[in-house]
Amino acid sequence: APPNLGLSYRALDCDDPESEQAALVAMDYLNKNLFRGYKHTLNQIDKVKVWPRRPMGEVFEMEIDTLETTCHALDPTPVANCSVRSMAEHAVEGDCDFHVLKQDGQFTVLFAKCDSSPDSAEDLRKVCPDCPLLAPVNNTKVVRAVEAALTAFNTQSNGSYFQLVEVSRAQLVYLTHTTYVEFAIAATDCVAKEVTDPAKCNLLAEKQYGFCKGSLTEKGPLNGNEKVAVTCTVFPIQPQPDNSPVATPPAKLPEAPVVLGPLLL
Amino acid sequence: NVAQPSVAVAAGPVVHLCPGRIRHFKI
Repeated sequence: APPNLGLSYRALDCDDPESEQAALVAMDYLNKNLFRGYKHTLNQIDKVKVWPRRPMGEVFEMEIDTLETTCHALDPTPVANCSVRSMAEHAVEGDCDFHVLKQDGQFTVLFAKCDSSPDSAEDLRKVCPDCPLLAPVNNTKVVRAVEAALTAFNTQSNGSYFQLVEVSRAQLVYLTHTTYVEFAIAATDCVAKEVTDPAKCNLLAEKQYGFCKGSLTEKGPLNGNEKVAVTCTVFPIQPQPDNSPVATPPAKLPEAPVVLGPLLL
Repeated sequence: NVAQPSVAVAAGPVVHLCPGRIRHFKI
């Protein structure tokens, strides 16, 4: 139920500094609580209603449009340093509802609900006729490309064996028979070169994540054999002080529903 | 405008600018 039934709300300009301040706190909260997909950045404040709250404070009821960045949700890079996914890369938009409490000059997020959706194929075609569309992450070519890229990474690795956390995005380029994938990985307690049965490897207690971009080019009439390319960035282990306000990814990330563009919070 | 007597009612219609500005691009 909306807060404080019976009292009227104060309308506020969406570009008012107070609206912007509340929106930035909401975005910071969102990105701190996202563990799959990509960080999001504020694109537009759609609506703001400011409800009085008994006994004190006000609740900002906000609708915010966001855009996906190119930084994975588990990447420690500050979102201000992350590029916004361009339309030609098949942009993904977030639609968020937030309730943000303002009390004693401090903003605190009370409620957040976001959904993300990729740009339409038609709009992408208008911007870039030849750019590849996002592909479903459970597409067989995508699954195959992720397996091949992760195997190639672990084969080259002198350290821990990394296992797959999630497939974040994928695109198929039919012209060159190439599948491009981006996926998140996590270090396990196995040594990559000694792994015989990956099922026996367990995630490290102190989580160490990484993010990979890979491609698999199938053998075709022009080239004799399959070609795999992969580059991974392994993130430093995030020291988590006990009272850290930052949410830590759950031990076992919940299975994301297989949809285009992972669902946000 | 229907408002509680204690709430000051703006003299004329106050235009609220929403949605706000687009910071990157609209899809």
